[in-house]
Amino acid sequence: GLNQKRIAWFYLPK
Amino acid sequence: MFEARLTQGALLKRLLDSVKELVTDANFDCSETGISLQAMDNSHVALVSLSLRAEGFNPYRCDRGFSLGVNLNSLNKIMKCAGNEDVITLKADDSSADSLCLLFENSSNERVSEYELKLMDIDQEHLSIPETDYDATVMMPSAEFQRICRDLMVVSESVTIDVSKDEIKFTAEGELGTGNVKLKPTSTIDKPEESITIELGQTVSLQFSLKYLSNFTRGTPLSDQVMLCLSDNMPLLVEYKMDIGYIRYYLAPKVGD
Repeated sequence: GLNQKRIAWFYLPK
Repeated sequence: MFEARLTQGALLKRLLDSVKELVTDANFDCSETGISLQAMDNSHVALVSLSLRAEGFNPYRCDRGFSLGVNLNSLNKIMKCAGNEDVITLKADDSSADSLCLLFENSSNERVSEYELKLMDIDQEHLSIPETDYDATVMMPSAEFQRICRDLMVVSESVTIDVSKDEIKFTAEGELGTGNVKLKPTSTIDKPEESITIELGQTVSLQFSLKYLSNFTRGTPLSDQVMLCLSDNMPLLVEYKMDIGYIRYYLAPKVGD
């Protein structure tokens, strides 16, 4: 199945 | 000193409606170029980014950059005291901003009400979202997108979005059965608000939670059209453009490990 990723998995903190 | 006067006060009500279900506390970052907000939802799956240009206000004054930490439920309660036709002015002392003053004036200027909202310190992580060339960019009527999300929630909590040159397809599969909606590009020159356009670099297929997408469609009253931007293994961008700026929602996809 597919897993729900978190948004911070894709974008770095500023 | 910070002061921002918005002739179309109802816009502020609609903006608040479009973020308050997703985020409870947020910093409004004020600078001389305008007001912006970036916040993740509690589960850190979605992110909302709001930008309002200084030119959209009359007048707009912000001497130096600072943040207004706002509980959106409290702000919403106060905003309910504003009439739909009211002019709304936001004021704060940027050196010791512990409260936000909201001034509501009716169109004939006979009734003026003033509220003070206590502010809070919000420690918020900001993510850096780079300019992205998406594989697929789709523009469609915002009401259509809202309807698709609402309809497919009957079938499943997830939706797969497939974009090809010829169509965008929304598919849901659940215990009761399946459902899908396909839209083809149309160009209605006399009614641009009803047009559907697809710009495609390469085909994409991604799966998202309908609960969040449905939440994003609270932005529908802000714009006739919505823009969906998709790239393989990247968050979906859902954007509602306004005369004064934009609201962007980002949603992390469901992906295999």
